[in-house]
Amino acid sequence: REKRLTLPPSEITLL
Amino acid sequence: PGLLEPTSTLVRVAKSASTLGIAIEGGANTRQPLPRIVTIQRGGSAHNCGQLKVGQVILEVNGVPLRGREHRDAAQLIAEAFKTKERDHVDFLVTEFN
Repeated sequence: REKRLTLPPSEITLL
Repeated sequence: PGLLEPTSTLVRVAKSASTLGIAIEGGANTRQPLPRIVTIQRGGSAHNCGQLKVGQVILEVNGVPLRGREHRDAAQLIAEAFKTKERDHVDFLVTEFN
């Protein structure tokens, strides 16, 4: 869970 | 596919407009490991279909699992599924469960 918190946010792509 | 996801739903989106009209965020190695629908644009094929909703997580596209795919890879897979002339629809396996 700690590792999860360090993950970066994602970019957003319009499709 | 999908049998281990009891809350998953298969949604077939007909290519009824020139765009699919969804925005997604997430992918492997991000806080949102599977792509999540964040916007549905009015007038797009997804909006016309009426079954996709903001907040749903996309598990599979045309039977191809998205787990483990990074954002750009997942986005490209969806874009190609919409672009190909082999099918007049795109099948999404989605879940409300995040």
